[in-house]
Amino acid sequence: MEFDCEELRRLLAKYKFRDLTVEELKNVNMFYPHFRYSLDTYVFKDSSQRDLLNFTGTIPVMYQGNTYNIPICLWILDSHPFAPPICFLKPTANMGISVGKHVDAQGRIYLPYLQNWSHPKSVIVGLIKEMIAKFQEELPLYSRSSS
Amino acid sequence: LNGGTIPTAPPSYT
Repeated sequence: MEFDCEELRRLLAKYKFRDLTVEELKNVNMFYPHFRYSLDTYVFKDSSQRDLLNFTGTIPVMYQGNTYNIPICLWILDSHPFAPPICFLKPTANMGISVGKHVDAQGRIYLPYLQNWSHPKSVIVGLIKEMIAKFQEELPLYSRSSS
Repeated sequence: LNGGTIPTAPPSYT
């Protein structure tokens, strides 16, 4: 589906660095054209809320000779690209989370790339590449066998 | 829907 730049600019109206963010998302879309974008309310740990852009989709992770489509959701902060995205796994109803070094029980993703985030060297495409690499070492989701 | 890939994950091993 065609990437709608104008729609994205409208969704990102309140973002501090809208043009930078749109340019970067155009680049993400070139590598990962199946992500869906929407503006939703994110609730922070301190219960504050903010309308933020998020994109959901799957990333291809090779494991034991098979490629799995791991569902993720990335929330882009309104100070992007000067703050890292907040990243979650989005397991389907028949998937379980394998808590590990990079994933907690709520499906939140932790990566060195996020900890060391710094503009301009850190970019979403680079983040996703590291996510794929780490998930290939330690798969974060498993499929529950059907009864 | 914009034709995204279907989520999949490997089976768990007991």
